Amino acid sequence: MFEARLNNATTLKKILDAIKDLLNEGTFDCSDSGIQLQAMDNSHVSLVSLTLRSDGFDKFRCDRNLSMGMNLGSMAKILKCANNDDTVTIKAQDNADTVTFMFESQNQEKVSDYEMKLMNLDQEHLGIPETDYSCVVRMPAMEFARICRDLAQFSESVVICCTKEGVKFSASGDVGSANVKLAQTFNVDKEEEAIVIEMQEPVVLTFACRYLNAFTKATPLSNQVQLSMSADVPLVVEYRIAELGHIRYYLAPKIED
Amino acid sequence: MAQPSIASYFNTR
Repeated sequence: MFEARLNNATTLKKILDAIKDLLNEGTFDCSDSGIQLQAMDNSHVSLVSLTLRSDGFDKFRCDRNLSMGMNLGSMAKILKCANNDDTVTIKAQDNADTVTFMFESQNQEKVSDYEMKLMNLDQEHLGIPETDYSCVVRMPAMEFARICRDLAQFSESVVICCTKEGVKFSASGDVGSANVKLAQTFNVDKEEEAIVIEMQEPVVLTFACRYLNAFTKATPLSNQVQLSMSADVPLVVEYRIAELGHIRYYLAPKIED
Repeated sequence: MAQPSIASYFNTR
């Protein structure tokens, strides 16, 4: 028996919004430690890794490890039927071929359940090595989203240059060129407004705007985003989900032809 | 510039 409950459907809706543009389907691996999903996007350019800890749920029970392959478009249709302040419970029997989403209104007067067929997905899992990154940047998630959106107008690629003074995002194309420089902040009142750079070595890397913009769909989940970069290895864009876990996106830098 | 696949950076488990 598997049962996971969140007192508020908003978080689950936001999580789905953060992955459904990149992935058509995904396998949710459930164990007593929580729920994990790892999947490459449809074109195998980026990787999404979602971790939701069991202790972050309002109720969590998983008697036996369970892998549930879900069509994320179908899941989105179902979650649209939940009000933001509904309690959502995900339920499945062991070895079941369906999963049930139950939504309960705050006053308990409306209870709805939606059963969805599970899919057998033959997805390969990638082993992600622990890496010490040359540069780790933490910045407001809204600011990162804004920069990715703005620079995508000028080029398919954005160059991220990180030194201890700051981080610079650049794009150039037919229209001209754009540069956005952010300095590390000191003594900001609010932690979520801080820009913090931990640098071992400076890096200059080029990434596809299209994927960075897809990652920023996770912005509503977190005030801050963390970018981890080293030469010649994939960038990690991480959004923490308060008290529940995190979503990480991996994207390899572009290389010279 | 070329965009490598993410799979080429991580090992298949």
